[in-house]
Amino acid sequence: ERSTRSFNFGAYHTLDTIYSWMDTLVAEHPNLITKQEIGRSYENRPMYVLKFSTGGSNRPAIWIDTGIHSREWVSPATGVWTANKIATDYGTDASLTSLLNTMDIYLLILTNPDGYVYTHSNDRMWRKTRSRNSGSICRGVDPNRNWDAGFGGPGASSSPCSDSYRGPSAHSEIEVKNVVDLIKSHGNFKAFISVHAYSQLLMYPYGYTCTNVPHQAELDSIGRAAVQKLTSLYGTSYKVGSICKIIYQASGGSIDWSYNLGIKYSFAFELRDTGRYGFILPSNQIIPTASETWLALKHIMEYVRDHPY
Amino acid sequence: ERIFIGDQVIRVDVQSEEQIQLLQALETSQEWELDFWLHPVSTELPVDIRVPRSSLSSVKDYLQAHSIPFSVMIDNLQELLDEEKAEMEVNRMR
Repeated sequence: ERSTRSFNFGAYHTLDTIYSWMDTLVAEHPNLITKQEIGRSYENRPMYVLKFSTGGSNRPAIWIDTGIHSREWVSPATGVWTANKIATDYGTDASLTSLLNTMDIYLLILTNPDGYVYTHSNDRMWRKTRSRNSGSICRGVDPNRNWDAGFGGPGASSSPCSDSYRGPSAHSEIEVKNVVDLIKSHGNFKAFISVHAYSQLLMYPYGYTCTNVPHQAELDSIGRAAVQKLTSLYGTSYKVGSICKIIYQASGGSIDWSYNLGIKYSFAFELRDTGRYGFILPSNQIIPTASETWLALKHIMEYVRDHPY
Repeated sequence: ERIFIGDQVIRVDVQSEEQIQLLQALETSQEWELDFWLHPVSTELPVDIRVPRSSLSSVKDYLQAHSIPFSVMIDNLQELLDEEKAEMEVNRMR
């Protein structure tokens, strides 16, 4: 007999364990959560999105993805904790309850399942997908350089051996295309949030150009307020800004694509690091990381709920 | 499995544009098989580089030769990964 109460949220887990836990979560909250397969990965693993919905038809929705870069383990670990948080707070947290009474949340915890498995079995430092590249011995594409947003521009590599290889064409990676197809076919997403690790940043578009987006002031204001809440828990300091201005110019990124598609509230998180571990953040920091991130996520989601467009 | 025995992650707190350019030159070179965890882009953000054991002395010589200050963030990556793996195993058994 299994229960989400016996699941250790303060530990890193394999893909199989996370997928199995998803079934448990769905079984415990059948009126709130469904697990949808949105397609298969390059190596034919299913990609599951958890849909949190209290009913209605094609309600406005919020997209959250974690784990697009395989070695950033704290990202999907935060996704797991967040899914459980949404499930357990619905009905008790008035704000989240009101949000879910008008909107749906889609959470893709393992956006790059092949890469994630590979980090458990072969190379803990693997970042990309596992697709084969024609004419090269090097495998994989950086799935956050593969979106149709300034694709092929500065800040992405054309070399298959690079960790930031953009791929042969936009949406060439099946993992990216599966998400693109879902978002487009749904047509009513109002926010798109992608969760990475580690630099302690909250970013908004653009990455492929250093030009300001039309909603720069609003996104910046939302980001700063969200980070203020995040910081209030443990004092973790974050920077806020456009990808291009606070990290570097990077083309083909997911939130640039979502913003250009018309999803105004597009953000990317770089979760915390203690300055000592990088991608090997100790598991005892998963829950603190997820807890502080939740405050920022919740702020963004509440803002989206209160500012329909 | 890939083994990271003796690999270090070094952190560079970049102090000038010139240092950024020198690190960017390192980034494009494939000779030392460096893995940039955080890229050289600004003096406001640190640069973290995973350096294979075989390249450690060359990289450190390069940084010292150009007066680029650095510290060792992770002394032996494999030790951390072994701890991580052992912890996962214990958790799985539990």
